[in-house]
Amino acid sequence: APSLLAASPRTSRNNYRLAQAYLDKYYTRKGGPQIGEMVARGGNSTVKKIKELQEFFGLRVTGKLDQATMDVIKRPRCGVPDVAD
Amino acid sequence: YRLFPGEPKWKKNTLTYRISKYTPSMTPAEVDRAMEMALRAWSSAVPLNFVRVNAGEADIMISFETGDHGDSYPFDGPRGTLAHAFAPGEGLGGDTHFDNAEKWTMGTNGFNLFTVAAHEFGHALGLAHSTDPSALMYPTYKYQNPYGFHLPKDDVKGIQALYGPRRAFPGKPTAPHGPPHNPSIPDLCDSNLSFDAVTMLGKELLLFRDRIFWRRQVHLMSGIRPSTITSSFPQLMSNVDAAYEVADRGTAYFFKGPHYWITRGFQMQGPPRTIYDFGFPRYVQQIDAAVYLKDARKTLFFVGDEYYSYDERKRKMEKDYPKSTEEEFSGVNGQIDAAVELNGYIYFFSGPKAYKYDTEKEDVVSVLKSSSWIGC
Repeated sequence: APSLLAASPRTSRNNYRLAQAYLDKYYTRKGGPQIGEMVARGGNSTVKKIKELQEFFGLRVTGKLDQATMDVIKRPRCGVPDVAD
Repeated sequence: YRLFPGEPKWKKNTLTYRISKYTPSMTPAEVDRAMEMALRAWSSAVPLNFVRVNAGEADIMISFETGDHGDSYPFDGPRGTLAHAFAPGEGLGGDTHFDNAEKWTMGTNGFNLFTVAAHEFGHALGLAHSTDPSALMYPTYKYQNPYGFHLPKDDVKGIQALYGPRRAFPGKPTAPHGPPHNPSIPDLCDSNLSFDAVTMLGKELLLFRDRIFWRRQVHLMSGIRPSTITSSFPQLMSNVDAAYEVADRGTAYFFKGPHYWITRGFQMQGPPRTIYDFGFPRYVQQIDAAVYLKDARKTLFFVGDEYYSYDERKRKMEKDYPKSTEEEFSGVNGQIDAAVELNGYIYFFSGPKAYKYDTEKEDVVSVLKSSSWIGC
């Protein structure tokens, strides 16, 4: 899994799960890997999506779930995906 | 700003919306108000009109939903996803869903419904998410005060890329259907004067504005005097939307909101009827102008920037309407406020201008100030 900044293992797992759900919902083009499809933790598709998210929100593009990225992921938002679909 | 792939947009400019399910966290009236204000945020920037319907299928179906609600985009309980909407299109297209698990509010003690609805309607009209943090179409929630709200520049650019700008129609003000509180006799020669309705009635030409109307002979500029509408048409009171006369039948028709009255001369013939007698679709709630064409024996009804043709002989609306006014009557700019046929010409009144339209040449042959029609 992309290394999380200074987070306890439990928080790290929760954050990762939260992030994965977020990326599936907002950064997965339909016709891409189906929601049910197992995606290797930290596989390049997850890193790629994290980078897309960071680019969209104008964050530093690291491919890692750093604090700034997690802050965005935790904000209430619209349910329409950010990547066109 | 961003558009959806293929840039889906509505091909018509009057869209219906219906709120089919409400939320317990606000009164229905508050929800209605928030939705109306959110739609108006967009219609202020582009030539789109929104008409609310309370039954059947609307272009934009609005509902508060919980969890999995059948569109393969389940909601997730409090916070997280607040709402979503579908891009323009048939069926699900345009539909807008709000997560009922959220605490909705007209203020700031919860998620402000106006803010989220205005964002979602951007999707329903064809906008995707913007990467501009100051844009309404930015994906994450940021409270907007409904009162005094102005669409941010990025959103204006995006929506006008789809529908073009809303031209400032000097047309009919959407005055409330009721006597103005402090009735003011309009400055009789205000150069910006526009009319609400114009029609022949017997030998006289009647021109309506707010709660006043002028009577004049067609060929005489003298003896033009204003009267109050209530003095001759008590039921109409003020703000007549449209009027026309079928001279060979000796009857005239006066329109206000979704109602019309029939008169013989100044004599009302019974109570008001609904405009749907003419065959208008339900989403038409008011007529902007009407003109009877004597030779064709047809009446043209103008609604927004479209028009309908009614066959007075068959007493039914013609097929293949509405059509675009601008395409048919080139040279007439802006929304039509009033219209009348005289000596074979159609006179269109749009804001402070009166266009003389030659149906043979299919073109405008002269443009005058509307106020010149009452002797200014």
